[in-house]
Amino acid sequence: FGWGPSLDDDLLLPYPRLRARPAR
Amino acid sequence: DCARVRVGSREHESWPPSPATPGASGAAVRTFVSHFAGRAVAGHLTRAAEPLRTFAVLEPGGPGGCASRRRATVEETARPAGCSVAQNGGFFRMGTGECLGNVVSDGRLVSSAGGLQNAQFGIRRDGTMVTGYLSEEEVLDTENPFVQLLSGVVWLIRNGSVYINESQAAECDETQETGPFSKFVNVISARTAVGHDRKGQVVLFHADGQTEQRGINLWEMAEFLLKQDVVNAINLDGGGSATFVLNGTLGSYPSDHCQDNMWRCPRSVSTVVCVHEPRCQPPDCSGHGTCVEGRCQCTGLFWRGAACDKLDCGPSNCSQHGLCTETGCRCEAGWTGSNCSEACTNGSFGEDCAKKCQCQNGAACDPAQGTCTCPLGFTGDTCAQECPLGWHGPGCQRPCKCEHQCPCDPQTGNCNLTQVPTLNNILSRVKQCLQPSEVTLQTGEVSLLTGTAWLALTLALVFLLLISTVVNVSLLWGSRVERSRRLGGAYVYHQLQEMNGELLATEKEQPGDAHNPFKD
Repeated sequence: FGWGPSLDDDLLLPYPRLRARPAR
Repeated sequence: DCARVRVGSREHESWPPSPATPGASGAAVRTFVSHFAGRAVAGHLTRAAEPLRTFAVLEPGGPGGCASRRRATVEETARPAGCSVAQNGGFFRMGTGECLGNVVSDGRLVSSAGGLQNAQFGIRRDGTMVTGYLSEEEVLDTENPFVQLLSGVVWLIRNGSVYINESQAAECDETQETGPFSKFVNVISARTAVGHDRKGQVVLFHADGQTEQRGINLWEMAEFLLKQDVVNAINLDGGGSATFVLNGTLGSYPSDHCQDNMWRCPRSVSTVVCVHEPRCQPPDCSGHGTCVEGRCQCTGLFWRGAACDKLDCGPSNCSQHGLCTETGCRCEAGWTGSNCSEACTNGSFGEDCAKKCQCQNGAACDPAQGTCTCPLGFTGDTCAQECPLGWHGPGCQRPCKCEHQCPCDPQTGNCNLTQVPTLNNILSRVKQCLQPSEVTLQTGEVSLLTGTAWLALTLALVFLLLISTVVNVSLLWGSRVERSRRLGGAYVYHQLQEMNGELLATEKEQPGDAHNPFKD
């Protein structure tokens, strides 16, 4: 099945990637 | 982004292992196309009994995948592991490939979330399935450690009830409805989940979709699982990560595009959840057995248990006098027999009574150490020595208490020895301690000795007396005669003898006359 890597384009993330909030 | 809890206990549900269902083996896979709010969604529901032996969390590309932050497609990880059914597992950092949350794979702690409060699903060594929130301390428990564990986000169902709202409060500090977390919960997309049902079977859920276009949200997934009698479940990675693999081959429709966006390609993900043929737990049967169709067949006569990790020497358990080993009871010193129920006999001691006692004089031999307990009057390691003079009692530890330090009976301690002067030492004033018999004898001797002496002495004295008497009498008599002669007074006329040598006729001897010098 040489379908090659995916584009990782369907992201479903619980937390925003950018803002890393301090652990409470 | 959530609170860290290092110690203590957090909210979670523990579901005890169900009794093994004989004959049940491997995974039961159902395929569905269901309608959620008018949207047709295809997916799979997989159940597997005896999860301790059929469920596993796998690192990407095999052991060490998390450490090397590897990513691999579910197929690449599932195939070599022999998974009948496999799905993507926990979340990971897209940029670095770092495995996020807790990961325990086949008994190995791969990574720890440090107490971050996200939804967890795991199986402990005794087969208990744990769903919910765990402190770091609970994750690292060694009493009944996790053999499989992974982290998700949102505890979907707790004890048969939807638990999404509570999760939102526990797993994220956002309160507004429109924040990313809330969107994450309510958006439709491809979804996966793991949990267990009332029969104690592990349940894997997968639904195809694409974020904001196809698929289901967490509420719809939770409702679907409740209808499938799922009791506890957590939400795992979705969107382009959602992948279902059946017997090592892709069985779902991933939403990520390939380089050629005509096509869809499965994403290289991090950890994988795997259902396989019943495996022995641990796979090597603790080194004491062979795994045959998922059951450990223990080697030797004494290894027992599903994992061949328990030694069993029978109900007597070595009669409390031994240790059960893989070769049977190893008896403590002093005991022997297959169950260590026989004490050492006839002068033997030590392990398996293999050594010979050296005790003498009827001393008791300790069956364990072989040490001798001496009878009264004897001492020494083997009780071969009599008590030294002046000591008595057990082990000759007690000094005799006799006058003039005389020795005593080594057994009783009685001072049956007395002082007696003996003839030959009377003068020397030396005292000697003698045995009663000796004493009697000596006394007898002495008395005998004394008696004889006295007798001899007496006789000698008597003899001397006699002699002296005779001498005295003779002297006395002699002196009288003398005196009488000299003293005048009565005298004796004694005719003289012939002068010139002729005897008078009267003088001629008379026969029978004792020659008596003296004649009237």
